[in-house]
Amino acid sequence: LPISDEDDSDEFTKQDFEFAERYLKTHYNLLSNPAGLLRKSAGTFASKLREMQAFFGLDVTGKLDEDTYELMQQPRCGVPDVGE
Amino acid sequence: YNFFPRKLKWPQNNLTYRIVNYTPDLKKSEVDRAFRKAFKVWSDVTPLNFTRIRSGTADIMISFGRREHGDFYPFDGPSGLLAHAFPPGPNSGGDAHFDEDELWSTDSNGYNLFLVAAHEFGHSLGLEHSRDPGALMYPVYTYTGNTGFLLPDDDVQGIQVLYGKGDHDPHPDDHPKTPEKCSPNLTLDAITELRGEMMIFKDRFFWRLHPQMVDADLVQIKSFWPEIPSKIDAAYENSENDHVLLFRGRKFWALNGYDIVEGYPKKIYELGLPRSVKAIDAAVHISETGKTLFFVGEKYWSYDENSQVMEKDYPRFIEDDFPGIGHRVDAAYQKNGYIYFFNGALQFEFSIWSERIIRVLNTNSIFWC
Repeated sequence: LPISDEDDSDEFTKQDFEFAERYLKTHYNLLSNPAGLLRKSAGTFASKLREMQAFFGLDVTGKLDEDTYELMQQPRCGVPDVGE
Repeated sequence: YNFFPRKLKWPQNNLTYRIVNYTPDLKKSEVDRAFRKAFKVWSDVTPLNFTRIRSGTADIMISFGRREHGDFYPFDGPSGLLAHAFPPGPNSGGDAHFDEDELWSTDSNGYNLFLVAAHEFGHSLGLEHSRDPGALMYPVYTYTGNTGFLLPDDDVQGIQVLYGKGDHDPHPDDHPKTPEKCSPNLTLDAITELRGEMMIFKDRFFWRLHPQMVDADLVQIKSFWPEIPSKIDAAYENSENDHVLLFRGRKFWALNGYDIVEGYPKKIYELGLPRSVKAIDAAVHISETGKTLFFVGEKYWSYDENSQVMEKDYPRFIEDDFPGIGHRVDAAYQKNGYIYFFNGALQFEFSIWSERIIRVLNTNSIFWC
């Protein structure tokens, strides 16, 4: 529900990103990346995030935003959302 | 609805299941019943039959476990991952696992075991997750009530692609469809503002529409307020006390955010409506005057929120005071000096000041369709 006149910060911590990464690994088959390929993994993270945002009808940005992060925190089934 | 790759399904219609262990959160009989009801959800709409065995290996082995529980797909402690199941196949195929770190319940506390099990058994039979937020196979947990569960139409269509129809569906015409906000025939049950957002009610859902957003979030009423009925007649916001009031039949609830205000539900005749009124069609609060209008059939009443009494000389005919909007109202809200009356697939923008209709719009134009 809209929170009445409280401001809410919208930056994400390292832990938030790690949580989001775990979520995408579990449900969107984001593969663990060997160290050192950060740039490539960033692309994979963004493309998997876009897959998740498309599945749930969110704005497909490939960037972690508030709606996406909020949805990731909702209790759910552990089966992946994309068939592998 | 979606299927697993290669549309995995069971080659036979007669399937066995075994409850390998139990959760301490519930009595064994409650667990047995939850699983039995969950299988019935699927056997009612297909030719599938489920038989429980108490030893040996069943097609669908059901167990509770926490963290790493033997299948390399660890659970994660309270909330988060609730359960998972494997698609049809030998060995672990079809098996369903429930996270023991959750609080399992037979109601809206914690997580309702029947609802989660019905979802997981959908996987055990070959359904993947659905994108339809009203479907049982939607991945995010939504409490949809404790009695009278009806398998949503999306799930029925999916499972019948795999196994065909049964011949004993007790509710063949009642499988709820998720409303389409841009349907040209969209009609509404109720509508209200809430702290600047719009809440647009239809069947067991409401859309949340933020003024700056085009996309509306579709949410199930029960997932916000488990005690509220899964369909409402009317709603309005009294912004003076930050309450939203929801009406169903002769009862109404006052909500403050997620919480139901103490002392509710109350009866609509406590507002001064005659006892002959069984339900109201629509309600709208006019902040400029402090009055709330209640629409019932062809008439309407005016309630003074300050003095908390129904005004004299009411009811009046809708047509007399709001000419042109028709003889009944499905839903109504007011904004910037206009009242928007919804009647079927049309909405009428009525100017409070000039007391006449300014525009006639499609109901679905509220979603920018």
